[in-house]
Amino acid sequence: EERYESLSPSEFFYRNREIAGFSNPTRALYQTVRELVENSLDATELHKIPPDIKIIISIKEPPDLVSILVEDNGIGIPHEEVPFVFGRVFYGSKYVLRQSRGVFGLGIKMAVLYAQITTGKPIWIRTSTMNSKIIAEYRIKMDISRNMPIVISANFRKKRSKWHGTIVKLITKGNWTLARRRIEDYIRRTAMITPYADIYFKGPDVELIFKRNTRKMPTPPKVGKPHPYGIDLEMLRRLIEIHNRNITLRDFIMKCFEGVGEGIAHNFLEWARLNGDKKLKDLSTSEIENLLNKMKSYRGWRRPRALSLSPLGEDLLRKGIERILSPEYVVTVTRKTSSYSGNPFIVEVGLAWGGKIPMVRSPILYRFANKIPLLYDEGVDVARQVVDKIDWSLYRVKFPAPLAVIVHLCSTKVPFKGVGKEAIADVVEVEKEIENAIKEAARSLRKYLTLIERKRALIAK
Amino acid sequence: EERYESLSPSEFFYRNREIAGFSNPTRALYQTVRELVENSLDATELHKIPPDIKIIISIKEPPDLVSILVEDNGIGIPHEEVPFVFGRVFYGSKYVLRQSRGVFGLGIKMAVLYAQITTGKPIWIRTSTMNSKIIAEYRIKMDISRNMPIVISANFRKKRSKWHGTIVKLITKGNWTLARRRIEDYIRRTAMITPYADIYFKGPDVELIFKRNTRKMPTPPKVGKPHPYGIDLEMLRRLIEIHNRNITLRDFIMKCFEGVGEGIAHNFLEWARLNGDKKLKDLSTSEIENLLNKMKSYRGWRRPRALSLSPLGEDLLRKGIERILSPEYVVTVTRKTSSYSGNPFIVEVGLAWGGKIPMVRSPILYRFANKIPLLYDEGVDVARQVVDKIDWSLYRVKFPAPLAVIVHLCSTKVPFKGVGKEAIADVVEVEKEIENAIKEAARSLRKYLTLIERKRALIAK
Ligand SMILES: Nc1ncnc2c1ncn2[C@@H]1O[C@H](COP(=O)(O)OP(=O)(O)OP(=O)(O)O)[C@@H](O)[C@H]1O
Ligand SMILES: Nc1ncnc2c1ncn2[C@@H]1O[C@H](COP(=O)(O)OP(=O)(O)OP(=O)(O)O)[C@@H](O)[C@H]1O
Ligand SMILES: [Mg+2]
Ligand SMILES: [Mg+2]
Repeated sequence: EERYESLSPSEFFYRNREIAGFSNPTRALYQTVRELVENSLDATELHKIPPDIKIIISIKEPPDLVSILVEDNGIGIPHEEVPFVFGRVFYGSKYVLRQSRGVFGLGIKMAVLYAQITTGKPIWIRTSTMNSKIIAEYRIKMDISRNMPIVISANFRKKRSKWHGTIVKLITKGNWTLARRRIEDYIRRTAMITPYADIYFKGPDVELIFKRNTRKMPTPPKVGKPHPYGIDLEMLRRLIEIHNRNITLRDFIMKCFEGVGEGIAHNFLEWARLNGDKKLKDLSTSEIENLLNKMKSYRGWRRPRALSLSPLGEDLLRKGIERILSPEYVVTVTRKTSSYSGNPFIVEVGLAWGGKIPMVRSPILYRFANKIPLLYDEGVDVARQVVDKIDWSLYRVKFPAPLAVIVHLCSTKVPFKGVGKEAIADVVEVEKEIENAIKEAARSLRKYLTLIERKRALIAK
Repeated sequence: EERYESLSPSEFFYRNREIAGFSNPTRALYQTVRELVENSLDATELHKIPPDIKIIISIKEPPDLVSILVEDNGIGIPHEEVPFVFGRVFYGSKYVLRQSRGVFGLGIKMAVLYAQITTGKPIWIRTSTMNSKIIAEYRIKMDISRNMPIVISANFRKKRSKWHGTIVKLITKGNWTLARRRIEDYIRRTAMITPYADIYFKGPDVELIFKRNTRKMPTPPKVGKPHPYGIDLEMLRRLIEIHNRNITLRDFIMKCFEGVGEGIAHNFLEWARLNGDKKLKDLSTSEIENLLNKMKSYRGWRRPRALSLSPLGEDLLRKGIERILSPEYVVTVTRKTSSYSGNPFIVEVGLAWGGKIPMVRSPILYRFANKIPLLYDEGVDVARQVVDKIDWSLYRVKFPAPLAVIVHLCSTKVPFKGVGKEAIADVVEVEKEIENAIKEAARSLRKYLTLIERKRALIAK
């Protein structure tokens, strides 16, 4: 009667591709640009390479056959990794505790899949890593039912230059006419949040050139360890399993968890009434469960630190806002590290006033998460909810007013509402930090507005 | 430098469980109830069994160890299928073109996973299919890194009665105090949309009993075929591959696609200038691409039919609304079958006025998709956007007013915004149909409101 089946991950996302942002040719074109650009920015910035990103969109065949090419000067992809990177869903290098744009190991595969099912064409890649002596060139499709790559062609040639980086080209069904505004908006906002990047975009009758206005870059994040508040039984069980079973409990918690030094380890073990000298291999299942409960309820752990994060900083954020919005006044605030459920995060906010910013009835909101511009689903984003609850009159802002709010959330785990990365869920700690950051910036804005009101009053006399 | 890894589907959803609705103990408890109840209602209703659903929640150990049990009189699960059904992500019987609550093959696995990582405990199942001579009892956990079940225990005994159905019990971390309102709300709305179901809910200091107020049930949906507007190259390639390669092109399109009879097949082949007698095995890749493009651009296909759908119908929808909202007046509208991208859908709307409905400043919205109550993310749901754009004054509704709007979308593919099934995306055809349905119902409401105004005017004299 009922027929029971198993689906591979690629099969699942083929059937439910709208959940990843590939619902129709307009949205798919936008999402494809995003996936490629975000990969290129990670490949450069995470390795402190000043990004040079080239994006070229052309109409291959009217009305809706579109070619997209993205080139970067990043670290490249090891040639033996290329087939899985482009042809296997849930494959990537971002599965570690470190702030990056990529997190799911899915993005580029969705673009490959959509191009393949609408045009039958493979993705084309040229790439070379920094130390490699060869340049690899591949054409790849996906075996969707098995979640495996199909290598259509693979060519390798000697590298005669110092070139490193990746060029990716796709031919896909896409609606440039309907998608262009969002794509241009996305690229503009990308330039806002990465003022140290050179971005060149060429589309059908449009050319956008953003030259870096600074060579200063944020410090790349380092891979971190889990924090006691972020663990569960599965994680704890695995950490114990992969470690030298002769290790003591004390050494284990110091080695495996974020911010646990000798002093804290000692205090915790005493409070929890656990024997720190007990060997890991001697822990029973119920003792492991007890350890978990004690670790989650102990209040003396250090707050998670910012080593695995990479905020812009107030100076770079200001530069990016000035470059794109040309305001009369900008204030930026980068908050201290906070955390939710053991995941460290930092909120950065900018308020931009006047200049080229239009008069609006409520603040224009620019949302970013891990330096990704978020353009859709503003209605359910926590940032919009905070902006709407602020009483702006307390800061001498009377609408209509030329006010833009820029909110940037950095985290090892951004609480995205979906795999399409469009909106941030209303996690209480994040909401509070966004509110505090906006109010902190708004107090500076108030000083400025008070100042120019006084000047006007003086001039008026 | 970068470390490349592959994740299994269960591993992916373990790390990103908030995307499936398992973000914290409060939300996870709500989602667990949903996943179990929705499975039980599919297991009964899809097979024309009047549903008897029992839901029992108890606090196992304060403050947050909760036991959840759900029992149904459905078709049960074949005992050899139980391990994969409960222990493998992307496994199920809902991967066919037929309206059902379940679609992803993921729901129960998320509940099993969350319980396991918070308490270490397996899920317990007792089940028996209608024709089976045995009752199977299992305790199951998940091997999360491999996406395989771990059978902790399996017992089988002779069935001495005619019992059939499934009982599922989980022990999980959950916040009953914070989740209870939403859970009760969910159960109440489930009773609204399934007036033919007996639902019994027992929780810590609460008991809800909903007895069916009708034995009439909607006709179960049948598994359908894809419509030409819903296909892509991958689908077409596979359909060709699995079919007898000696079949002619004409027989192929008549056999494999929705609503293609001899006449339509003939007209299409003539319009497309294709040879209907050509054997499938003789089609080249470019001929297959050409066939796809022709099928997608041909305007003479029949509209998708309602065979694979199962709307409530105006009568049952009215009964459900009356049972739960106790209004003074109800009007219900079930629209004709429509479609988007080849996916058939039906919109049903109810307007409820007065009686126990409170005075509100904008209509209370009850959203349903495939008979699932949607409680979160109203802000980005297409139904909310339509309700807010309606000029209610044209229908003699002046706020504050005691008005509730019930919107039910039935489809073989509900355009959910995420795997958590909380909101419906703004697909143009769906938006238009919801608007038309509400306006149609609003015209009846207007007649009623006009009538009672006249009565009042008469009485006033
Ligand atoms: N331009 C590039 N340069 C270097 N490495 C790349 C590039 N594009 C992709 N990769 C590698 O391929 C992997 C898979 O990319 P993909 O976009 O599918 O997933 P992701 O970026 O890890 O996560 P997400 O799904 O969130 O985007 C990346 O993790 C990265 O290691
Ligand atoms: N109470 C039940 N009675 C009968 N079959 C059930 C029951 N619960 C689950 N199943 C079977 O197990 C399968 C998997 O259930 P699961 O909830 O994981 O996925 P689904 O319901 O198919 O889709 P979704 O992820 O959208 O809920 C179902 O497709 C169904 O065949
Ligand atoms: Mg990516
Ligand atoms: Mg289900």
